[in-house]
Amino acid sequence: KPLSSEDIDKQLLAEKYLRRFYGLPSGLQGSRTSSNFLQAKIKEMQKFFKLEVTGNLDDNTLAVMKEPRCGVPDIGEYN
Amino acid sequence: HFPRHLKWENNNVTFRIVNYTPDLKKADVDKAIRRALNVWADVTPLTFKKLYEGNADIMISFGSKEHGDYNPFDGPGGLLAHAYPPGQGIGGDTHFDEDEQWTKDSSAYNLFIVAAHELGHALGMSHSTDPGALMYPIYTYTTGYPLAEDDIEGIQALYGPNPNPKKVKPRPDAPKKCDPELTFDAVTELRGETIIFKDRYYWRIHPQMVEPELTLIKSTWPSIPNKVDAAYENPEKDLVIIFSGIRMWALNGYNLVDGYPKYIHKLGLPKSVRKIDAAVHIKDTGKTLLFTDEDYWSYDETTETMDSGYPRSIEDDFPGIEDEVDAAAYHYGYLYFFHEHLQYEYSYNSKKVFRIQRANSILNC
Repeated sequence: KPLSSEDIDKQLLAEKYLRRFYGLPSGLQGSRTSSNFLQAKIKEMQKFFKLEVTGNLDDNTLAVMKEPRCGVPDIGEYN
Repeated sequence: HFPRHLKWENNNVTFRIVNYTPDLKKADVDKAIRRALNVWADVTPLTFKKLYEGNADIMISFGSKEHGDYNPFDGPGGLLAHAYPPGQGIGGDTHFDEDEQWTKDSSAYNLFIVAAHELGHALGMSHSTDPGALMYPIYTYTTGYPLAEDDIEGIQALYGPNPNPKKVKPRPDAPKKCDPELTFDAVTELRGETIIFKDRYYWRIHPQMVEPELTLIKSTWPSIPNKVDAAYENPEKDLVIIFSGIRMWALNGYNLVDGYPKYIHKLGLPKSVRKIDAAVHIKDTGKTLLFTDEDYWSYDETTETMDSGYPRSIEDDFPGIEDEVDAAAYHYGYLYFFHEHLQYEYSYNSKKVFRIQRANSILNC
């Protein structure tokens, strides 16, 4: 069924955050679907912040994503 | 560190403040940047020379939205600043989001703290996963010396230690919840949540949260000291009282109540008491027990007076509990005493210890 607008907002926030700080690639990547990548990147972020690693956008994960922070990525090369 | 351990090849690094925020006086910006650089200079052989024109290694500027590096800011909140690792051109450059309100205190974003963090990047430090480290990516207001052991270890791995070290007292690493030797400073309920204070942090245990959440005290309550001695909840008044030294603060929910801090002696304690070790409110009797060294006092919340006949000995009245306690909590007829790394489950009615566990069993360890 269609996602509620709140779910879409959460998804957008998460994708933007993970793209900026965790190198989430844009669009589909070969045989893996974008949701696989998203889940893997959520897990990476949850591990970094010592949250429960579920791969899901739970409230704790979203709360951390909304915190004021430094714009430098948490992982990977910074160009 | 960043990949390839990027660092300045020369220990004499130059910086230039290209423009200033209107939020602060120019002198206050200069001071915040110099203090932030000194944080790193104190623990390394690095020196920082200010340039007033031309190209410096670290070019510092304030800008909003797209500000010339194709790495735009996002308006108020969210991204506060960013900096580039050491290198030619944009390398080392440090940008602050002008859409933020920059301050000298905790009223909005403290420029010194953000600058110290960003200049860490400009020297080659990446983000730390330690929530108490300066290089943790999320903004938290703190006072005092900002570097943790983790920050010092990181920067010294790149540049080595300062050959003429100043005496600095780094912040200890964040407490590890499953450390078998873990002790607590204070434990209290707060509207159904449990709050555990330890050093400059607190854990929040919420019934709907699987993992306890660790946060700096200062990031939630900037005016409460970094060390809490005792705390208790009075659910009838919907207040949590927090003790630190001879002062106490009150919370209503997570908000500080006006009119505090007050002196603990207002409760009726003698002036000789300088610190409360533990405090617990017994719902069934309306009394609050205050533990100080080997004794305890009983405070009547209804009459707001200290009960007569106190202090009494902890050892005499709570058989099986050692003579001092670090923290205490009360649930359904049981008192939970924390002392060193142990937790004693004590039946208030039958005056017996029923169970002894590790203190951190409360944190699911």
